[in-house]
Amino acid sequence: LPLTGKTDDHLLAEKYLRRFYGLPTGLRGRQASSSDFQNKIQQMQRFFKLQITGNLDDNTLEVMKQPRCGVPDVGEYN
Amino acid sequence: HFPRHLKWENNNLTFRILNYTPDLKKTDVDRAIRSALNAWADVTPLTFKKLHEGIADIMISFGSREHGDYNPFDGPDGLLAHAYPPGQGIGGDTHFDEDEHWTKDASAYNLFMVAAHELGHALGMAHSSDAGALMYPIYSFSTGYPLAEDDIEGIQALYGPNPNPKKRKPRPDAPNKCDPKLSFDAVTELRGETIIFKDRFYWRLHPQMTEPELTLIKFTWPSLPNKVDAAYEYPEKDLVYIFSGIRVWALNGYTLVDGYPKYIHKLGLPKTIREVDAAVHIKDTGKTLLFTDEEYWSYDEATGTMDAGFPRSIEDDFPGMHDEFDAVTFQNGRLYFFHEDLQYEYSYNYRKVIRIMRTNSFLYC
Repeated sequence: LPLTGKTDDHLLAEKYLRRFYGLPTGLRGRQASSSDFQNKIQQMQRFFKLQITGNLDDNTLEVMKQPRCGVPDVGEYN
Repeated sequence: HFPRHLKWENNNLTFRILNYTPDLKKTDVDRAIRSALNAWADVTPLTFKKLHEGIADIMISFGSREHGDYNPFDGPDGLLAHAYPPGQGIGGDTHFDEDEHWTKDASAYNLFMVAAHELGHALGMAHSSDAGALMYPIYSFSTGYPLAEDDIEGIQALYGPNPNPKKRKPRPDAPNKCDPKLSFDAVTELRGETIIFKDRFYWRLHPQMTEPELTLIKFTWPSLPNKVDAAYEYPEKDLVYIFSGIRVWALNGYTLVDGYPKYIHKLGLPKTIREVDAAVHIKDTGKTLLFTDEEYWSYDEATGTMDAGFPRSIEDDFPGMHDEFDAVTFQNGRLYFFHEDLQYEYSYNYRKVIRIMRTNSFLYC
């Protein structure tokens, strides 16, 4: 089967972090969005007690693909 | 809790089930929801009355994709359900994704388990990072009372305890790897990683990672029991054997091998043996050592038979440690024996203890 491209994993992670960790959307400049992304990954890794790397490693992706509740892990749900 | 510790000001709440999934009988859905509410009611002063019409505090419904709240579901798997914290209007409302297959057993997504989690949100509970808690965000199936200590502490911080408490044994929270009193149930290698079983969980240790990963056993291997007594890897066949009570399971990676579980007595153990405490395969000799109480057995993997002259005394053949072990593993020519909160690094060649350390140091504590 074709391997999932890096882009697909990144998109999945972005969607996940936006939904559950409040990753900001919209145009904020490359540097700002890249550091937000890394911070949010770290926040997610901290929550799930994964190794805190700030990188989208295999273990982090594996957790992101698990079936779960739709309520965010941080902040209020409204 | 959610920000501002949102909670219901009144302890007598109403709920209404607006529609039903075709996956289950109506009575099964009613029972799942009622049981989920009772799990929370058992430990708080909250009561729940069912309404059949009008507006209830907690409105429960099944819907798919965009279902009217601008928080759409996503088809099968992924998001399973969501619920809103206590409040007016949509507050307390609980929605289940109809694109999931809902069941009353473990064959698909168990409605009772998901409902108990979502109703926790409807009462003011946010997500827990404790993998043993009901309010952990990732789905898992288990039997028995669904709330862990973490969940009970959380809900009672909002509403207080039940003035007429029912006798309920909460699930234990996830084990703390740095607990100085930590003991293991079983340890094995699995394709270059080390798997450590403790209660309903296991840690996965990868040589290139400094942080062990904790997961529910049932999450990875739904057909394994919640408690493991012993485990060992037989690398020649790429199999890991898991012992619990009088049964043994064989795993090929993460897949259960056909024909298992089998009785441990098929290995040649007498029927008086009701469980194996620890097990380890020694590659150099091709033998598997099985520890039961104060004795151990030697099993020849090649012939599939117990070696003659066994059982033998643990204390006699492995001096300087204990007469019983919780877990044993073999790494880099050394045996690691675990007894309660201590581990013994033992040289198999020189037949002596090299080091004694705390069990939790195996998890880098």
